[in-house]
Amino acid sequence: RIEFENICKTYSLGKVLIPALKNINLNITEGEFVAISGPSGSGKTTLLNLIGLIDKPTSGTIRFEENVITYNGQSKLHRLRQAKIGFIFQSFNLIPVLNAFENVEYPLLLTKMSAQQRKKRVEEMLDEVGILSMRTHKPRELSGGQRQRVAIARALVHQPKIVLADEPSANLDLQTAQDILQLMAKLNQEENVSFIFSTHDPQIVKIAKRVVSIRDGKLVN
Amino acid sequence: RIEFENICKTYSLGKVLIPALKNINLNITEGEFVAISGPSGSGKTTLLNLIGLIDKPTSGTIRFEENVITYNGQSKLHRLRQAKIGFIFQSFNLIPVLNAFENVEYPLLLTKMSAQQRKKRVEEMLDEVGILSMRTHKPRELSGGQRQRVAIARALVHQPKIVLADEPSANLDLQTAQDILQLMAKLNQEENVSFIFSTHDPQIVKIAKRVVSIRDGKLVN
Ligand SMILES: Nc1ncnc2c1ncn2[C@@H]1O[C@H](COP(=O)(O)OP(=O)(O)OP(=O)(O)O)[C@@H](O)[C@H]1O
Ligand SMILES: Nc1ncnc2c1ncn2[C@@H]1O[C@H](COP(=O)(O)OP(=O)(O)OP(=O)(O)O)[C@@H](O)[C@H]1O
Ligand SMILES: [Mg+2]
Ligand SMILES: [Mg+2]
Repeated sequence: RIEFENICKTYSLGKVLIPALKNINLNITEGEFVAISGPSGSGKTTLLNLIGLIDKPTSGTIRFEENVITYNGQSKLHRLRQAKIGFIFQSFNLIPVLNAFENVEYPLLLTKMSAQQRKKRVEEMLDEVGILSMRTHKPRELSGGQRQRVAIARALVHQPKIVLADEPSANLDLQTAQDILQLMAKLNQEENVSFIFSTHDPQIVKIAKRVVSIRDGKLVN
Repeated sequence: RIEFENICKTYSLGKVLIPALKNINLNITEGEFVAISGPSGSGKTTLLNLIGLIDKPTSGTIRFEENVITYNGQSKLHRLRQAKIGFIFQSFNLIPVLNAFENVEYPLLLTKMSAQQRKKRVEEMLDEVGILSMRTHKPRELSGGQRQRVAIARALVHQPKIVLADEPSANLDLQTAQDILQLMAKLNQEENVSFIFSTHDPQIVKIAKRVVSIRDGKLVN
């Protein structure tokens, strides 16, 4: 369960202040399948970064499963993220010197799995998103949609409770996007994984159980 | 006019050969508005890179306005690209240390325009794509869709005859995507600028005058 109370996020560029999020009040419960929809520049990525504990708000309170997040215990926050959250970034953020297999394996290196167990899990995820044959390619040796799928596999590989997906289908053709969405809907229904998407894709908005609309940093009805 | 005769492109990864394009025969005439459509990994980016003279084929012949492209005169090729072609890359390829204004100004630095003329043109383009107020932001201080629009403005700023656009609407909301498409359709109709898009977006495929379908590196009907 995630609670946002009066959350504001303001960026500063030199002397200029940019209020990207204004007074956000939002609750997300376990097992939700939420689409965050809004125009370019409206604050979707900023909101996802706060939910994913990647960034901190300028003011307001965030509660994660009843506990207030304080942002001073960096390692505690880090461990919470690694254990519970999977994040698919809008620009993928793959590690250029690692190939697809190694990029997806990365979150598992901090678990107690053996190399053999990791290999089985990584290959299973790569296969789920249709790029197993590409596992030795580095990101620059992959197509845009293949990189996107490496990012998706990496976000799901350690079986997180919450998956935050920033434009997960932007570079995917219709068929591949539908396959990925079905995989996510299955994880949501069978394993109660919460999914929070930022998206412009009407397909995702349509299959979401709930739609949160944002415009100019504010939630709208 | 661009002619592709028996074009093949094979990547090599260590000892493995990856035939990304197989025997492509394609003619594109002046003033066309072509959508290249196909699944993820089918060869769209590879094809666009060859049309834009950014990469060279493994075999086959490319003719640009009747002249065979030979790929040994690097500076001649470079000048042809700069004069005639605008390219919107799938991952934007913005220069991180330059702000939005400077990124869009970059192609004009090699022209005979004065600083004042460049400023007028750059601000006109930034305004056309709706991000004039963001001109001092660096790429990391912009949203995904705002970065995409910087890439679009940069591709159009020097008034190229041919614009190659790799997924130009992937990170744009519906309204912004439509505005950009209208701008491109206007340049096509009023200035006879050729547009070749690679896209998964059904909106773009719908307004294209011609659709080229690709699957597994081959053109299909
Ligand atoms: N540098 C490279 N080395 C090896 N293989 C490559 C390289 N670049 C691309 N490929 C492979 O060539 C094929 C075609 O890639 P391309 O990027 O043209 O596809 P695409 O149609 O643009 O896909 P998408 O819709 O996902 O962007 C893919 O299977 C890809 O993995
Ligand atoms: N580091 C930063 N510094 C300054 N301004 C920023 C920074 N990051 C984002 N912004 C601004 O904050 C606003 C919200 O950005 P955000 O990335 O959340 O939008 P978005 O809804 O994800 O957009 P898109 O749909 O284009 O991805 C935008 O106007 C953007 O320019
Ligand atoms: Mg975004
Ligand atoms: Mg591509």
